[in-house]
Amino acid sequence: EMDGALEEAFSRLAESRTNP
Amino acid sequence: GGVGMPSGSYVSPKTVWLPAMKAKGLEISGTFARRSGVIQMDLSLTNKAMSVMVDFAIQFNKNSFGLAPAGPLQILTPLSPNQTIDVSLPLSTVGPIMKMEPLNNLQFTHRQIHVHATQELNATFENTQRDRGNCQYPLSLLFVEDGKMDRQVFLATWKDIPSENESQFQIKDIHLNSDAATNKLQGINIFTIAKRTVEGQDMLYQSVKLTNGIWVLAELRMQTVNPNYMLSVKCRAPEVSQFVYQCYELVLRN
Repeated sequence: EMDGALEEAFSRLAESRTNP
Repeated sequence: GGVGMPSGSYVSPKTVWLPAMKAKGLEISGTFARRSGVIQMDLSLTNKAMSVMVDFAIQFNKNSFGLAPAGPLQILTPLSPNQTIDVSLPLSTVGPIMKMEPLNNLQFTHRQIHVHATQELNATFENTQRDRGNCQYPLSLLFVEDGKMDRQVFLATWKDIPSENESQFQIKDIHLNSDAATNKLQGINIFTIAKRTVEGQDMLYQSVKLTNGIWVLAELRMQTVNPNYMLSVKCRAPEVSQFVYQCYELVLRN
């Protein structure tokens, strides 16, 4: 569950960097 | 890398740090390497004088990261005219610290004894020569093997470091895919923590830890259709960022 949340957090970071 | 080196660890060719003209005939050239966690200064000493040289020694001035020789120069034989000797000097990072400009600058003092023979007197005499040299080292010398940051800590640290501390660099004309780049960078202890693909761009999140405990976080962005990478570096000590960028350039191009 924790791993899933971390994976999701990295995806959000990458998204936010591409589309600020 | 050369023979016997772990793959991915690039070592720059030696350059002249002390020309013979400035050191009464002794030419010193060198480069740096980090091999399995050991920092080494690889030196070539060439005798371009008429006299034999003996009793070599080297000292470092204070420098930004406390680099210092971990032992004496192991040159046990005299250096004859026209002779070159190669030696590796292991370095520690516990020497005295003073911030240098540029940050990666290293000044050293070298001493050797010239032995002169006089045919008239059928005797020899010695004189000691001291010379000051200067060189710069790649910051990757200081990238430690346990520099892979915990993923959760990475996310929190990335958020925590203010955007004023972020520097961006373009790395032009690199024809490597993200896996090849990841492998090359890992060879100098730049570790990839996460990879995401967004709108055709691969984004690598990476961490580096310096010998003095400073952490550097990076985002490397690459597109399959564009050979130019974009590197963003975040660090609480932003003055190191451009030197980290230089290491990316060096390793990705070699």
